[in-house]
Amino acid sequence: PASNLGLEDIIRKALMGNMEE
Amino acid sequence: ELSQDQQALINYIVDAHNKHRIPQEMAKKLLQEQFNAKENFLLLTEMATTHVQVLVEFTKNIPGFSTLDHEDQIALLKGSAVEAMFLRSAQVFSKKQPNGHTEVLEDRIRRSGMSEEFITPMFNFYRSIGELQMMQEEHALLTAITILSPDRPYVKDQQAVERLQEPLLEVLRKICKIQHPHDPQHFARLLGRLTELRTLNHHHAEMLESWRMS
Repeated sequence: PASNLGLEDIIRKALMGNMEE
Repeated sequence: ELSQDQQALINYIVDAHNKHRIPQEMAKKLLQEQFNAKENFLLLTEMATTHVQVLVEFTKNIPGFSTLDHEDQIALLKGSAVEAMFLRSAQVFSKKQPNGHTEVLEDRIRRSGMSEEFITPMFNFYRSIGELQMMQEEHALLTAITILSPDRPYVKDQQAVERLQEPLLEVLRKICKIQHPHDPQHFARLLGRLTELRTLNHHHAEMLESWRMS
């Protein structure tokens, strides 16, 4: 789940526009 | 007076700030369902994740942000995510809520396993923001200004960040004069809240660790 990702991972994914992953 | 460009900048940032927020279905969960401590923890964690995602979407709309070095973009977001989250929560807490909602929210936070030594300064911060009676323009601009702090760790091109932050500071200064003509210190008070936010941010990491343990 997304809650297991670190802050930086969430930011990188969101910056790339992959919010749904 | 605000120039046309400055007014357009404000409208643009306020629109983005209103558009990119935690989805209402998720916010509703906080009020409607009863959870045990573990579920409470998971819900708040899920909300924090969503918060970061919407924060990034908002940030992409700040004029010039996408022109910054990619790793600097990440450093700015990493350095400010917690502060932006507290600002957003403060905005929620300072709005007039339907009867009982504020109490439910506060109760949920208090029963989430966070230690009292952290909860007290957090609610003090919410109260101090509430006292400023900020307009939505001020909330949106202050959030953008927080994100564009050139002194975050690992930012390489600090000058490029400063060049984006300065016009926002100038616009906020003008807005404070226009909207709070009887409080010449209003702008300085807002900047003071940013210092308070830094302190919360500083304690956040250790708080999170103790929360996880408990």
